[in-house]
Amino acid sequence: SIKLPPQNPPPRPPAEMRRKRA
Amino acid sequence: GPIILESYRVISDYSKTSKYEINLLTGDLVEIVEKSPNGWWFCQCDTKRGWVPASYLEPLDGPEEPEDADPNYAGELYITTQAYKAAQDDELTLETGETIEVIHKLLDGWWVVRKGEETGHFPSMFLHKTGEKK
Repeated sequence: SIKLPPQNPPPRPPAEMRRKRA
Repeated sequence: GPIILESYRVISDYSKTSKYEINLLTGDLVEIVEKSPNGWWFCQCDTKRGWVPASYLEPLDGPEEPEDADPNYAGELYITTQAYKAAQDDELTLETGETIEVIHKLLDGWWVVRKGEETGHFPSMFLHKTGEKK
């Protein structure tokens, strides 16, 4: 069964993704 | 009929921080079971199942396709349900109970919000929509 998602904010996107978006 | 799950590719290694998450290695393929708007997605990878950050995944089909909704520069009013102190320079620090405008709901769970003259990222899980119109 699926538990509730973590109650802390997920990590920000890794550097690879940030470069791609920039 | 059978349920076809969306496949995503892992773009960066991820080490889990709680027992309901799973570890990811760059290049792993995962199938998405549930997308929570707070930026945690429930997925399965081989025999493992658990939550992973959406920001570490890209769609297997057409990674160039933007999946995020368009920004809404008019802004939607939300209220902060928890305080958050910016950890990076593109984030906003806000106290509990502040009214802000959401201008871009990103799937990774870090929405772009505006408070007065300031704009920055804020965790969507600490925001609650207000009923009022501006």
